[in-house]
Amino acid sequence: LLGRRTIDPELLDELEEILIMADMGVETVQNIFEQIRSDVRRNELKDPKALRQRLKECLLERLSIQPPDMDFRQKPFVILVVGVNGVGKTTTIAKLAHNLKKQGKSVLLVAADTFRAAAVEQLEAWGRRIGAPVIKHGMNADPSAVAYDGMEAAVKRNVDVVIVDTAGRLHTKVNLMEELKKIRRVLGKKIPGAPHEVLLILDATTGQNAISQARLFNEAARITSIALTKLDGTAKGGIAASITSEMKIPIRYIGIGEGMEDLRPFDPAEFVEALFS
Amino acid sequence: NLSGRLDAAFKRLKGYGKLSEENIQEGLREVRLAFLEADVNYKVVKDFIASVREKAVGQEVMDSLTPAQQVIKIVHEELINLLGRKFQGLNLAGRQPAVIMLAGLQGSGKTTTAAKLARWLKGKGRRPYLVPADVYRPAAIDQLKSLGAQIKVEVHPTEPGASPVDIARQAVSKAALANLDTVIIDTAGRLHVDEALMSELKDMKSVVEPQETLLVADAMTGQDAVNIANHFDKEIGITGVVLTKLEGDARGGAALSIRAVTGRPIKFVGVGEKLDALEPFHPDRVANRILG
Ligand SMILES: Nc1nc2c(ncn2[C@@H]2O[C@H](COP(=O)(O)OP(=O)(O)OP(=O)(O)O)[C@@H](O)[C@H]2O)c(=O)[nH]1
Ligand SMILES: Nc1nc2c(ncn2[C@@H]2O[C@H](COP(=O)(O)OP(=O)(O)OP(=O)(O)O)[C@@H](O)[C@H]2O)c(=O)[nH]1
Ligand SMILES: [Mg+2]
Ligand SMILES: [Mg+2]
Repeated sequence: LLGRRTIDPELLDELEEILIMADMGVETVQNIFEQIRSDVRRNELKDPKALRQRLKECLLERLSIQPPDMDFRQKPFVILVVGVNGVGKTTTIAKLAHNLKKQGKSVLLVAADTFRAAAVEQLEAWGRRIGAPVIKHGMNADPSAVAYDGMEAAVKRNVDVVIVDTAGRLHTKVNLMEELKKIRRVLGKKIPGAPHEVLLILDATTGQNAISQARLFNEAARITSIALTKLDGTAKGGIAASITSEMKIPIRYIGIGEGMEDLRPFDPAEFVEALFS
Repeated sequence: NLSGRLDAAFKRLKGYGKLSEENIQEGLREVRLAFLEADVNYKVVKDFIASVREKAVGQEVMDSLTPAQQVIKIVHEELINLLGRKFQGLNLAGRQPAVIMLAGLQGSGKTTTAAKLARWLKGKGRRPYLVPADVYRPAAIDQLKSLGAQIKVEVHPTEPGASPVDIARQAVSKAALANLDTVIIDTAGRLHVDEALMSELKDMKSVVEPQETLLVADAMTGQDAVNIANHFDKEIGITGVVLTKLEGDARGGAALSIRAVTGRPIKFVGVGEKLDALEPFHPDRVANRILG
């Protein structure tokens, strides 16, 4: 692309193709290119290099929503983790807990996925690895009851942070979204202000359905931030741009692997660079 | 929806007798947008539109249909043809016990699908044996054991820390001795670009020689579906696909992308978290979702 010496329709098509193939979505790409094309018409962009720079600025604008730091003066600080099936909720919780422990904080985990086979065992295995106790009930217990017990334990044990794992659920399943609303309410009943953070997990390989996921999870649980997982694959995670620009919800973290160290803070500039690499 | 948008695009077409390059241009543009919104891969869409254009140009507009309806009919037909008209079941002939190997990206639904397939096969009178060959993910072995218990299907007693290839080999021998006729191997989720893990899968395949190597793919996968499917097919060789989580509102364009790039049939779809939520693939359902 940098080899081209003039801005021509082919160059614009090529750039559009890159963004669509990055899962940025037709509407978002069209909006961005409306801006770009008007800049080109007004002769504000001299060459392909300037065009590419302008494009990156447009993308950065959409992605640079800075999340406020988590206020750990709230004790316990309660994080509720939600998302559809298989996106990486449980693994991201382990990574986050490990990170917080490295910062010297005490962490309690709550196994509120009472539905899926071996979900509790999975979180317990992670809990042992990172040194965080896990509050659990038996399989098919009421997740709200586990959430409530988790809050009681967090207060009793005077922990700094408590992270609640929930079952994967499709955002279109009304009864499951109602269950999530109930879990959220119950957390707040026991600890005023809880949950202080509602983290939506999105899989970077997901296409436009991520927008529907973000909307419906936000309606049900009031999402405060997002973690975008599996960016160590070849998917670019362009859905992030549509979601942050449309819903103004910040992306806090990215997942780049299956180990407990594989969590990074989201860096919009790095993300934009990766779109074009 | 698409038919509404095509009606608008073709408003000016009333009174013309034939579909031509010019008059279907805008209509095809609407189809392209709908397909991209449905997550069909950019390049697959390009090829698809080209073949639709070829079939549409020169066609007489039928009296019973509006031009929009006619174009939709051509698109729908082409989509069904591409997705695969006939249900292609599991090929379990040849050496017994038959072996089915499941592979795919992390979290796509392999372990759940393994149990669903076991339940399906049991219902068809076969005697399945579930093999947990994922020794990496915490509690993965427990997960398959728990699912196996739910449907009363025997699960291989995999020891954590064993080698996946050895597990697979031993499981097939054990199944033969126990007179179980269908071995279903659940493997660890892996990236298509992880050379070591793709190589492990290749080794496993050459040792157990499965009749079926099924790519388990998430229906909400975006543009990368082409990349993923291509790598799994080129490096491992797949015989079919299971598309999971289709009961949500994902448009499922990945189905067309995967089919277009590998030519392999989508054999089953996952339509829920419970073990009875597995259906033989029917192109109509997915075609209608992609068309929106
Ligand atoms: N490559 C890669 N794999 C990941 C990442 N995050 C999670 N995974 C893997 O994705 C799979 C699913 O992760 P889980 O943590 O079980 O996902 P979940 O959302 O809790 O799943 P459910 O509870 O079943 O809905 C596991 O194999 C994880 O190791 C990531 O950032 N990169
Ligand atoms: N809604 C829905 N969820 C499904 C379907 N199939 C599987 N799941 C769920 O998706 C999540 C991941 O399923 P798993 O079977 O653990 O996926 P996996 O591919 O084995 O994951 P890894 O072993 O970590 O790669 C679980 O929450 C399953 O219950 C489906 O058809 N619909
Ligand atoms: Mg989980
Ligand atoms: Mg699994």
